[in-house]
Amino acid sequence: RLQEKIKDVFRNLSGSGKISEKNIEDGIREIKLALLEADVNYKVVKEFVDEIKRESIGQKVISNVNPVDLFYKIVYEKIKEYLGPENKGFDIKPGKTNIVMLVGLQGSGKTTTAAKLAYFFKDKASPLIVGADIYRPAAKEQLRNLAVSNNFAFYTEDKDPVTICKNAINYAKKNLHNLVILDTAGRLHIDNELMKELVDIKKAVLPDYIFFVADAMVGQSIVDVAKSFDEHLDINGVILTKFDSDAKGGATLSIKKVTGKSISFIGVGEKIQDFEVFYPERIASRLIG
Amino acid sequence: NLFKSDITEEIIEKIEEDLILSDVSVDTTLKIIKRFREERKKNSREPIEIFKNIIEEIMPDNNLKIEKGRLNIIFVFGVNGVGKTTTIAKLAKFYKDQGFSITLAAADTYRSGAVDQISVWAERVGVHLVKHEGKSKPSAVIFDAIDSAIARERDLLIVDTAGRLHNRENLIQELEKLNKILKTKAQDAYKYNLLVLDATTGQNALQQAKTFSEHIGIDGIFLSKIDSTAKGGIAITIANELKIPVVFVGTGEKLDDIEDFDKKDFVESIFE
Ligand SMILES: Nc1nc2c(ncn2[C@@H]2O[C@H](COP(=O)(O)OP(=O)(O)OP(=O)(O)O)[C@@H](O)[C@H]2O)c(=O)[nH]1
Ligand SMILES: Nc1nc2c(ncn2[C@@H]2O[C@H](COP(=O)(O)OP(=O)(O)OP(=O)(O)O)[C@@H](O)[C@H]2O)c(=O)[nH]1
Ligand SMILES: [Mg+2]
Ligand SMILES: [Mg+2]
Repeated sequence: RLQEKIKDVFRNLSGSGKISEKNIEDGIREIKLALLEADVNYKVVKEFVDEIKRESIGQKVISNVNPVDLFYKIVYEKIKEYLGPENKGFDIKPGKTNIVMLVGLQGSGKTTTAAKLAYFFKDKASPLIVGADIYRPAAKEQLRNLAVSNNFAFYTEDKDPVTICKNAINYAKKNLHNLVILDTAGRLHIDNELMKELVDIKKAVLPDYIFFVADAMVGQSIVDVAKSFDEHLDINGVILTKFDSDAKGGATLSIKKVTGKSISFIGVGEKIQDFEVFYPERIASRLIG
Repeated sequence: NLFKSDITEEIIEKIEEDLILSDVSVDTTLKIIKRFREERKKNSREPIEIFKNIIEEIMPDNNLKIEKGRLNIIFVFGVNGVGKTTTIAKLAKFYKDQGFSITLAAADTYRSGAVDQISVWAERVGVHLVKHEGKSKPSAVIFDAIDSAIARERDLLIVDTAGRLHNRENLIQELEKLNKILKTKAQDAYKYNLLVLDATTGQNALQQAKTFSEHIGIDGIFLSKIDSTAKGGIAITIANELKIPVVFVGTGEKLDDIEDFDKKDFVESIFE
């Protein structure tokens, strides 16, 4: 396991020695392998280990400090640095209609998350869930069922997504819902027409919060996907779903590093309560044990 | 000759990066590079051609034998959101166009809107769907679907199941039970266990494949969403470690967005 491998690397480093380029090389390699196996993006890993190397070399190994712990601490701190400070997430602002928009690739968990968000804020707000996916068979039914079985108001109509969202905001105001959650259809970041549709929705309703919803099991390509969604929409935060899988979730590091946007929430199951605020420390230990 | 070996090292580094960025595991990438170095000694072909050959050899051949004149059952499973239900619609159209008589089983009785979703697809393709209204169990739907397919002398029964994470023991046990029902109740049928894998998935795909393989066995893989920018290198890792073939790929959200898996095309796309 990683901790034992790092121990072996520093076995020969005695007290009052320094961490040198030579003995760090193997430790760096082990970290590199662990991060790649955790799906952290290749280019992000390269940057990460270069910085670890620079910060570790020349560090004095004081006689009562275990070099393994020292190296580990540097790595741990670097992961926390890459993930950014704890994210306050999103808060309901009083006296206005708070509008949240969910976007992402096909099957990432947006529709389920729409219901979870409503549930998460049910005591702080009166949610209106909006079905703006007009493409996927029975997408509106899926969301309507989730809304109805959890006693949430639901809005949709037989129009295009921009119109649905605009009318939903008016409906919310009339019916005193101060939190509107817009569920959109899954799409590829390279589908120009569908990306434009998201931009049109944004322009029409000016959401307070746009969340990029991503699957925690996603691989190397998520960096390009996240960048593209961010460039088109200037997203406010990220929601990582299926965190209850045994995926190490390296996407968290890559997405944050490349877009600067933080993970606000994680989905930890299929039920409406399976939703939590994200804390960076959880990923650090998951990534490197 | 020294100059030539320098070029080769550069090429190896570039290939290593390509493979990792394609979601091939570090382990499989290193194995491929090791094979390349051995091949390179006795083979003066272009390095990239040697790499392509090595990878093509890793990927097993198509083993799917759907034939008329008997009941064929495709049992479809995989983790949440990978494209199982949409894939079943595509498979139904694919085989209907070849003259197969088909029944679909709506055995995802759990997720909101799941039965509605497959109902829309069944209607669009024009195939019979066995489903239960209201609360029901997957085993009950499968029982009825097998009876129905046999009574109507169908050539093909495709079974949809709920998405499930491989680390959810109770859900895997449920899948084992459904697999057993299919084996025992339709003993004379040709049964094919099809894992649907999302091409955008990272290294977790190997764990998914290992778990499903250990518990119910996987005959082949449907690699969905290769129209995304992900390369689907997970298929190479799984081929290398578990010897399971990819038989189809999903290239979009419409009924015709399905293609037979072509090793050459796949390997070409990894390196473009
Ligand atoms: N285990 C687990 N499953 C989840 C989680 N979030 C969503 N799912 C499941 O993932 C699958 C896909 O969820 P959807 O909400 O339909 O995904 P979507 O992004 O709306 O899909 P499209 O609209 O087709 O793009 C469903 O089976 C959900 O139950 C999660 O946090 N954990
Ligand atoms: N781009 C693309 N999208 C796909 C492909 N296959 C399926 N999808 C989309 O992926 C999303 C999820 O598809 P589903 O068929 O509902 O997936 P599923 O595995 O049945 O999901 P659960 O039953 O909830 O586990 C839908 O938006 C599909 O349109 C594909 O090959 N390419
Ligand atoms: Mg949806
Ligand atoms: Mg499904």
